[in-house]
Amino acid sequence: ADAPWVVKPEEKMKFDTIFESLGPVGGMLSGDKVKPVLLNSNLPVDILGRVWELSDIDRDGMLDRDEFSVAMFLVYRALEGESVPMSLPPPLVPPSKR
Amino acid sequence: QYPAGGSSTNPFL
Repeated sequence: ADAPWVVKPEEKMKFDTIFESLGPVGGMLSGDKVKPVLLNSNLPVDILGRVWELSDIDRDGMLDRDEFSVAMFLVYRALEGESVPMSLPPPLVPPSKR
Repeated sequence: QYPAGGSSTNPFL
């Protein structure tokens, strides 16, 4: 449970910068703000749907900055040819949500 | 339409 988050600090900084650039409201990004960013990856929509399922950990239809980092991490991994897991591996769960 | 057990909060469904 105390394993280090797989999102490295330098990656987190990059993802946080993207997060802020999208105009979060109350520290959250709605699905309609995140969707075009993920679509921009040109990954299949069913893959992106799974990325969303895994990253919206509290299933409120919004991503906070940690959830957004999970989404971006999975998208970058998928672009490198790695498969998106069916469920979120514990090391990918943000420490704030364990 | 959402799959059984799916989330209506998913913007990709």
